[in-house]
Parts: sequence; C-alpha cells; structure tokens
Amino acid sequence: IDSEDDLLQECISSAMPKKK
Amino acid sequence: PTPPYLKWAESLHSLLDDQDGTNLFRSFLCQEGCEDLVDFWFACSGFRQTSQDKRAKLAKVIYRKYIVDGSGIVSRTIKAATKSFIRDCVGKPHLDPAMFEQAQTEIQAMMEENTYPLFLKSDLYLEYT
Repeated sequence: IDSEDDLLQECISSAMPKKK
Repeated sequence: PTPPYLKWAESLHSLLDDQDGTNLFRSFLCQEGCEDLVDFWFACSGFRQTSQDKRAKLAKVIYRKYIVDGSGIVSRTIKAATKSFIRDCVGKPHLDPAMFEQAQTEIQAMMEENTYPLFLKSDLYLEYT
C-alpha cells in the first residue's frame, strides 16, 4: 500500500508547477 | 510586472501553473474537504507523462483512490459513462496515456464553475493579496 501511495504522490508531484 | 496573485485570478490554468498559487488553492480545498479535486487533476496530468512500465499500476491506484469509492468528491463529479470508460481501460493490457483525459476535463469544469470562484472570494486568498 505504501508503494502505491508513493507512486501516486510521485505522479501528482511530477505534474505540479515548480518554483519559478 | 503583474504580481503572481493577480494572475491567479485570470484563469484556473494561471493559478495551477504557479507553485504558490497551487499550494494556496490546495489549502483552500483542504478547508472545504475537497482537495481530492486538485490532486486528481494533477494525477491525470502526471499519468500522461508516466513511463509505460509504471502506467498499469498507476492507473489502478488512481482508479481505486478516486473513482471506485462512489462517496468521494471526484467520483461524485465524474459522469457515469466516464467512470465506466475508465473501468474498461484499467483492465486492458495496453493503457492509453489519455484514458483519464475526459475525467480530468469534467473535474476541471467543476472547479472552474464552483471551487475556483469561491477561492477567489475566500478569506485565504484575500488575506494573501
């Protein structure tokens, strides 16, 4: 379950805007 | 130059294109108990960029977290036809990177009509500005 949460978090974070 | 927080009021996309704007909007949605909306929206964008080896697992995780449970805000917002389309896609051996696109569009429309205008009138945003 942890690895599933990590996968989802990684996916969400990868799409979020980065500091400009 | 225009301060970022004024750009956030131009469109939902301007808001979600900025890190501080996204963080503040997410805090607002947390207060309202519906942060899943923005998390799901970014998960759909991230899914399109995910490598093929992780895609099948990720599709199942997104499906289970946001769509299967009918009581969540994402599941309640997405149309029944869109949910059954995703359910069919999840079981296929070759996943379409755009399989969540329609669901993302529906969630985005809901945020544009509902939570985004509320955010712009919220104490959280007004205090920030």
